[in-house]
Amino acid sequence: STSDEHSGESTDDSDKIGIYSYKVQSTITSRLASTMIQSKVVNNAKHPQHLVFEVQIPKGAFIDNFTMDVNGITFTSSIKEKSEARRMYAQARAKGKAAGIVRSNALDMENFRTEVNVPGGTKVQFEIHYQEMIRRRLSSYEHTISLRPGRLAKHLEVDIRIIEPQGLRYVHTPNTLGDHFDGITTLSKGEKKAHISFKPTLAQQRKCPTCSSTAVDGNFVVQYDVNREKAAGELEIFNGYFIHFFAPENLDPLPKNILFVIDVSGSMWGLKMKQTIEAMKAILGQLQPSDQFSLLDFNHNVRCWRDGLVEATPSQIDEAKNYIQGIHPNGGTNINEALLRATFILNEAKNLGMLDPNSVSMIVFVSDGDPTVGELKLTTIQKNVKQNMQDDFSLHCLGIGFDVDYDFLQRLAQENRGTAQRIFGNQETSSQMQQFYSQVSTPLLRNIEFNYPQESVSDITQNSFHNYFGGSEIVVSGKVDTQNLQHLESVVTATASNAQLVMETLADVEELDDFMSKDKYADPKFTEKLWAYLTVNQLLAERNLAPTAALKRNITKSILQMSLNHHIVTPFTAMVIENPNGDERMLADQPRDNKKGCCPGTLGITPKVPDKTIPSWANPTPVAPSPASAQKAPTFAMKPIHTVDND
Amino acid sequence: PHFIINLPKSQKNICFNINAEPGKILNLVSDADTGVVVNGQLIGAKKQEHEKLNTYFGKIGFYFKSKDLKVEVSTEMITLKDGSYSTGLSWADTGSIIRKRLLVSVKREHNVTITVDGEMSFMVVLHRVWKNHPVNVDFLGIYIPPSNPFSSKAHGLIGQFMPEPEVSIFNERPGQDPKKPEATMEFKGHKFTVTRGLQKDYRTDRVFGTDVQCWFVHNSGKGFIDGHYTDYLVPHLYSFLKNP
Repeated sequence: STSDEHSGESTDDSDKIGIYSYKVQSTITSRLASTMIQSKVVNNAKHPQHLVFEVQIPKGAFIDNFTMDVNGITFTSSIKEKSEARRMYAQARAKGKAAGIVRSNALDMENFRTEVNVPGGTKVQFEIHYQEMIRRRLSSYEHTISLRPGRLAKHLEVDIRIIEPQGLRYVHTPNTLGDHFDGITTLSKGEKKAHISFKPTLAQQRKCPTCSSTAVDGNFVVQYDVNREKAAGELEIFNGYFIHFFAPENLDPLPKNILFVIDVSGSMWGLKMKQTIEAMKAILGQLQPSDQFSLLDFNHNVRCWRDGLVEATPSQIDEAKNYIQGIHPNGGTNINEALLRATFILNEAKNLGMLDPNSVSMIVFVSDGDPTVGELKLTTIQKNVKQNMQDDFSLHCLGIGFDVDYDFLQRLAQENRGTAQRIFGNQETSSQMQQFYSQVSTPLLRNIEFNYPQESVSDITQNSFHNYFGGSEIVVSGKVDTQNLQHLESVVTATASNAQLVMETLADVEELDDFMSKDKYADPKFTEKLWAYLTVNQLLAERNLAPTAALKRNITKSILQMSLNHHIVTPFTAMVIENPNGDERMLADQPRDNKKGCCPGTLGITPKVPDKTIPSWANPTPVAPSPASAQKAPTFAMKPIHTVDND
Repeated sequence: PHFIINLPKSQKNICFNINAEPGKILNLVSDADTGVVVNGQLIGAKKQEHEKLNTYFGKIGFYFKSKDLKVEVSTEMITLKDGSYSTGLSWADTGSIIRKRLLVSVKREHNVTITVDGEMSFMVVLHRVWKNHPVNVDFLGIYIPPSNPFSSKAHGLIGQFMPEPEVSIFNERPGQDPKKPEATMEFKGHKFTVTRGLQKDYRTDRVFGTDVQCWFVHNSGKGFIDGHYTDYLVPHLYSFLKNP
C-alpha cells in the first residue's frame, strides 16, 4: 500500500472490492522474458469476502516466485519436490486461502489462481513472477501478456523492456485490446533496446464514460525481431553459459513431399470440419511447384485421394481442393490404419526413387479424438508408426479441441521428428491450422549439427536437428569454461536446397560483459536461465519417450534437481506458499497436458460457475467450511470452470 | 577498376584502368572450352571527383557451365545458384558452401575463395569503406592465379593473358613526373608508351595493400588488350564473351 492509495477516486463496486494498482513489468533479455504481475486489492466491505487473483501465463512459462501480503503478513514461495510439498501442505493447510495452476481454454495460456478469504478492511497484495523463453515463429518473437484486471484499477500499468544484444530489427505493439486504447501505448526503440509503456487512466479504462466496468480485458502483445547478419547465428556468452541463436535467411526452401491425413469421423461434424476444409484449401493453395503431395481422409475406413504422391501443379491442387470440399464427416476413428497407410505411401515413393534426395518428407496429421476403430491401444499405434516411419520422414500432429489425447499426439510427433499443436475448435480453427502449416511449410535446412570444442563446453542441450524451418529459430545452449578461454568457436553443418553448408562463428567470451554491465534492466542470469529452461524442456520430452521405467526415473530425478536448483515449477515439483510462521501453507503445481486435464467448451463456450471456497484440488480431504467461506463471496475476476490436473 | 596483369616469366606487371559506366558488366574471363565465365558489374562512387566518376566492381559473377552452377559475389552477399535454388552467406559469415565439388569458402568480412574440383581457384576480396564516406563505396577485387587450367581459347580482359604473352619493354626514359619513368612497349605488333608506377595488391593486406611495381598502359589498356574495352561489355552477369 502506498499513501496515495487512500485518497483520490474510488474504484469500488457494490461489492466494495477495490483494486488500487495492477502492474505488469516485463523484461526480455535476449529472448528470456521475466514477467511480474502485481495486484493490490482491498476488501472495503464490512464483511469477509473472497479476493481472487487470477492471471493467465503462457504455456511453457515457468513460475519462479509468488508472494502474497495479507494485511502485512507476507506469504512467500519455495519450490519443493511434489510429495514433499504435499506433505508440508497437509501439515499446515492455509485457512480460507488457496492457490493453484489450472488449465485454461485460451490458446497457449494457462491460469494461475489464488483465492483468499479476508475480513472487511483487509488489504492484499499479490505478486507473481514467471519466466519464459520466447520462441521465434513466423519471423517474429511475440510476447503476450494477458491483461485481465477484472475491474477498474486506480493505477494500471504495463511496462515492458526489451534488451537484445543482436540489435532490434523492429518492435510492434499491435492494438489487440481494442480501438478504445488507440494511441495509449508508448514505444521507444533504440538500436538494441526498447521500452513499451501502457498506462491508461481510470477514465480511459472505463468501458464508457459512466461505466464502472473496465475495458481492459485481453492480451497485450509485443512483436519484434532481431537483426541477423550471420548465417551461422549469434553466439552469446555470459556468466559461464553460452546461447547459440541460429536462424539463417537467404536460403531457398527445400522441396517437400507432404501427406495430409485428415480425420473425417463423425466428431468432426459441424464447425470443425468446415474450418478444416477452409484451412486445407488455403494450405493446398500455398504448395510450391517443386512440392509433391497427397491427401488421405479417414474415419473407420481410410481413403486416399491419389494412390501416391503427385506434383503440386495448379490442376492437381484444384482437384485436391474439390475433393476436400466434398468430404462429409461420419463414422469412427481409425488412427492406426490412417497413419500406416500414409507411411506406406511415403515409403513406396522413396523406394521407387520418386523423392528428391534433397527434399523433406512429412505427414501432417489432423484429428479431433481418440481411436475408436481398429487398433485402440495408443502405445501400439505409437510403436507401429515409429516402426514404419523412416528416419528422414517427420510427423506433425494437430489435435483439434479437447477430446483428443494431446499427450499422445505430442509423443507421436516427438518420436517421429515432428511437432504437435493443439488447435482450439472454434471460429479460429482455420487460421490456427494455417498458421501451424506456415511454420512447417518452408524447410530451409536438413540435418543441422552444432559443434563446439569439447574441451571447453559441457552440458550442451540438443545440438542436432532434423530440419530448420524458415521464420523459426534453433537455440542451443551449454556451459562454457570462460576462465580458461578467450573465444568460443562453433561450426554448424547443414544441408541446404542445393548445397552443403559449413558455417563458423567465433565469439569473445567477454563480448557481452560491457553491454550487460551498463544495463540495469538486463537479467544477468539470462544465459543460465535459458540453458536451464531448454534443458528442463528437453528432459521432459525425453521422459515422455523413455522406453523403460528405470530410464524414466533417472530423467525424473534430473528434472527434479534442475527444478530445485533453478527454482522453477515443473510437473515434478510444486510451489509451497507459506506465511512467515510456516503454520499456513498453500500449494501450487504445474499441470500436465492430457485429455482429462482439458477444458470443456471446445467451441469457445465459457460457462460461468459458482465460486468455490477452496478448490477440490487443493483440498484433498474434506474440511468443515469456515464461517467466512460459507458466505457467498463475489470474486473480482469471474472465470470459466477449470479442471485441474495435479500430475 | 584497375587491372594488374602479372607476367611471371618475364617478371613484369602490366597495369591498366577501365572506367566504364556504373551498371555495365565487363567480361574478365570467358573460356568456352572449360565452360567458365567470370564477369564483373561496375558500381560508381557516390559522387564525381575532379569531374570524373570512379567505378569499381560491385558484383562478380562466376558461371561454371559443366556443373551448371553460378556464384554471385556482391558487396552484400555470396550466393551459390543451382538451377532455381540458391544458397547464400553474408560477408558477416565465415563458412563454406559445397556443391558438385565446387567450394565457396567465405572468410568473414575479408575474402571469398572459389575452388573448382580442387584445380581452379578464384579469390574475391571485399573492400569495405566507411559507411558515411562522402565519395567511396564498398567494392570488390578479384584475383585469378595464372596456374588455373583455362584452355588456350580463354579470353576476356584477364583471360586473354592466361597463356603468358610475350611483352617487350624498352627505351626506358624519364617521364614528365621524375618519379614515373616512361618506356615503349611492343606487344602484338603495336608500339605504345607505358609509364612506370605503383599499384596495390590487397590479397594479404586488405587495408593498405602491398605496392606492386607496374608498367601502366594508358587509354583503357589500348594496345595491350585485344580490341577496345567496350568489346568486353556483356549483357548479363553470366554471359560468355561473343567472338567478334
